[in-house]
Amino acid sequence: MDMVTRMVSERPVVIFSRSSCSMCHTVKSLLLEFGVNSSIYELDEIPKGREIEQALLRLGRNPIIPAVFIGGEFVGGATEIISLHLQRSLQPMLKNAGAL
Amino acid sequence: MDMVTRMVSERPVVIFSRSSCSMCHTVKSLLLEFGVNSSIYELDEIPKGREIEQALLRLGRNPIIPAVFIGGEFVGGATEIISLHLQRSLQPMLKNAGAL
Ligand SMILES: N[C@@H](CCC(=O)N[C@@H](CS)C(=O)NCC(=O)O)C(=O)O
Ligand SMILES: N[C@@H](CCC(=O)N[C@@H](CS)C(=O)NCC(=O)O)C(=O)O
Ligand code: FES
Repeated sequence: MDMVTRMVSERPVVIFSRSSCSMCHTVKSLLLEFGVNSSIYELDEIPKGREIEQALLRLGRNPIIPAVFIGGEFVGGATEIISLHLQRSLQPMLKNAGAL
Repeated sequence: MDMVTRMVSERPVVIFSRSSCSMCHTVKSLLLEFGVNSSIYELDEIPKGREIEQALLRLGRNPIIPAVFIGGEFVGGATEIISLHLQRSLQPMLKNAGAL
């Protein structure tokens, strides 16, 4: 099983990020405000960061961060998350995944 | 003279950026739309990128990118440039610096 596939099935909300990226910061803060306890992987800080990067590229993500997975499914980057939020679709999605 | 100080006095508009950063992309596109011929330095692509990073940190910029200089003066990052644009103050500033 792909490394990323295994990681994203372990928790309701998984975010791949870089600590230096302000777009990632926006997405992390937004989910935090919802009260979600996301699993956050800072690719610039963890040993297997490069490996995960490669796996995300293979999944078709480019550019790769932020990458948000809800309920094991790839949902999107900052644009998608913010637009789901504006459409009021984000909270139901989080509830269904057991994140709220 | 500080390396950055010299670089920013050479052209009316100078942007320090990273090619991978979408916030930097937004700022570069915005200035391009104005018809400005900015001097763009991608810190992740040029040999003296690390040196410039250090110089920007010494100038008190943190986080450092994007960093926009107009007429040799530090104006701000993405937030400042976008807010100046919304206040209709950006174009006059560019004109005064001879960038338009
Ligand atoms: N439209 C995407 C933009 C994603 C993007 O451009 N991410 C940049 C960082 S801001 C990136 O991954 N750059 C390549 C890298 O950091 O490896 C989104 O909404 O998330
Ligand atoms: N509020 C600042 C945000 C600047 C920021 O957070 N920049 C990030 C990249 S998006 C940064 O420089 N991170 C550290 C680094 O890349 O060295 C702005 O509007 O420009
Ligand atoms: S690195 Fe600047 S917005 Fe992502």
